[in-house]
Amino acid sequence: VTVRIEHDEL
Amino acid sequence: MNIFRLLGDFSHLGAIIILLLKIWKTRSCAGVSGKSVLLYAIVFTCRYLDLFTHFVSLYNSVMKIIYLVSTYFTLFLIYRKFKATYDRNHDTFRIEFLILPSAVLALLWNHEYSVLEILWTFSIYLESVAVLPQLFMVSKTGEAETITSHYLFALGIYRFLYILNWIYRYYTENFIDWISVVAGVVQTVLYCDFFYLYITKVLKGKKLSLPA
Repeated sequence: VTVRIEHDEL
Repeated sequence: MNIFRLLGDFSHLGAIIILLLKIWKTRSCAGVSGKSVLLYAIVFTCRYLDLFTHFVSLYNSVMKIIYLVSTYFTLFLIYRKFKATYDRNHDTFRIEFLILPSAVLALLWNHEYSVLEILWTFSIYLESVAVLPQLFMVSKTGEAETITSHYLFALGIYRFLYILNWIYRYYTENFIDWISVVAGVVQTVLYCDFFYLYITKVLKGKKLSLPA
């Protein structure tokens, strides 16, 4: 599982 | 983008617009918690600072701007334009009890120790409890106007739809953000009691009133 901190949600 | 997220975004937008139109059309903000709206304004401000640093998509930027502008405008209607109708005696929830723990938790549990990231995390935690002043107000007066109930339902169901989106993204993109998931589940759980009343009363044409 990749835990990304790219916030692409609202 | 998937259907759950799109529906979630639009129900969130719907909630904001319902509230704005209700206040605008009736020239009154009776029964509306200005404190909850204030908390949402703080939430959007802290979360959407990335408008200046990080471009996701046109859709994403436009929605962020609409959320921000309409929430600040609602705040203006409650605390300035129609402040004579604001029910401040019933809007007595102490919001520092929500803001301070959210801030402390954001400092303790975050993805990265940077200003923007901590503000983002703070906004996620604060959003999960930001409805409490409004729910507290409903419980204090023992009832809510039907339109206020629709507003609360749209506001609550949005995070539930996001949970479905996170499950979907976990299986299709192998993507998971535990901070959002845990806060989103807490946020949705806080609505359970309200959802029950909404389905059993408001959808059957009755006004939402709490048992004495």
